[in-house]
Amino acid sequence: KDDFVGHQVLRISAANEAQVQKVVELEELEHLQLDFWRGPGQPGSPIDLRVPFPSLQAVKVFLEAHGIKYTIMIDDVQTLLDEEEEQMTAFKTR
Amino acid sequence: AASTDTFNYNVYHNLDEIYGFMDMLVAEHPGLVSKLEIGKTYEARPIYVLKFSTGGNNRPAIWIDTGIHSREWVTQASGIWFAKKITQDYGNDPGLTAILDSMDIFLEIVTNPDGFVFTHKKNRLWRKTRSLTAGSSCVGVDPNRNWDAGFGKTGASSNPCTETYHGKFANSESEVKSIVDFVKSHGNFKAYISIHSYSQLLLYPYGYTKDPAADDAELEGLAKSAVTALASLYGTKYKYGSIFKAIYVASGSSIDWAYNQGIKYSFTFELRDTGRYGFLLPASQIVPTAQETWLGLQTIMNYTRTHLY
Repeated sequence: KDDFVGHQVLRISAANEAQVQKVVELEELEHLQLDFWRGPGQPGSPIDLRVPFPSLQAVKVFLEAHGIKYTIMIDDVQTLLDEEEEQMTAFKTR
Repeated sequence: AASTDTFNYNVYHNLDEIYGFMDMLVAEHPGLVSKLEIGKTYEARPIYVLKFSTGGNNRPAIWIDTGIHSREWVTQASGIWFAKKITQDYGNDPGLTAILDSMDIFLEIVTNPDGFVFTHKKNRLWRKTRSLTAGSSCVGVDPNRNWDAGFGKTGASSNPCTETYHGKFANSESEVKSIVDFVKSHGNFKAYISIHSYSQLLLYPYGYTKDPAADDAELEGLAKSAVTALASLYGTKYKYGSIFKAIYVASGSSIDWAYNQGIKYSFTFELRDTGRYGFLLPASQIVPTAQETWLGLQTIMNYTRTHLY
């Protein structure tokens, strides 16, 4: 199974169309392996982005450099996946 | 599980367990539930639809699908709960009984089986189908960009390596074409509801154009009623609107195709949550999510029954 240790999900708040376009630019950078959980839409509507650990620094620098606000929605994706897996395994064991 | 009464609705299940549940439900309610195979996936898995019918011939019908995006696990889990709920409520709940006394309900619980198996075995966050694209090392097509409605326009990607890749041509995915052929051959669907997660939205056409649908005002009014009913249980707040207005331009979507087929009451639900767990919603929230969504579904189904066209 693929693991997502260190992957974070960022909640990005693009304040205007220009900032939305900046985030759209990120989408084109395939080497970052970004996964939009909620894609760029109207300014003000949240954009949720899963960022692999190796790309985290670059993405955060990019957002901060363009004054685009973000929060960390999920600190480590693998932690949630492990909890989900444990729950399913416990059920099967029972 | 020995029966659908002892089946555990509070945990996530894999494909075999869900298909096993479907067989149990059919065996327990042979006069109400039947299982149809409408096609095969790219990897040759059967695609099953549950039909809930109390008789008649080609009655006006309601389509509900869950799990077209495989990682949205709370939707398939909710679909299981809906199936059980229908069998429990028929004969007991006047609203649902009235619907099934004059209409049929078709429910496809695992609409992207290949992708769903892949989320269990390899990549929990897989969204697309598992078809191979000639000339590309990337796998899969976004099954909700592959429908013949604004296909290939803005709001989908032509790059096979992206999550919103629309595929080489409309209905290229057998998971999509199976539904298209089934709905067209049935010819009497009056409502089409596709269930996704997440972000707590109730959406209606269009996504591929900002032009409002001909029935925009009616769809908006019905969406408002549905989200009000949904919120009445746990206070879960939904927004509603056309795909284009509420979120972004999205082409090739199932409900745009359904609406253009003349199925007026076409909606997409985006279930919980708004941004704490995303696709990784804890299993403890499956049943509450299904319960509240059912109230929204019932609003749409009741309205459809009393506003046949």
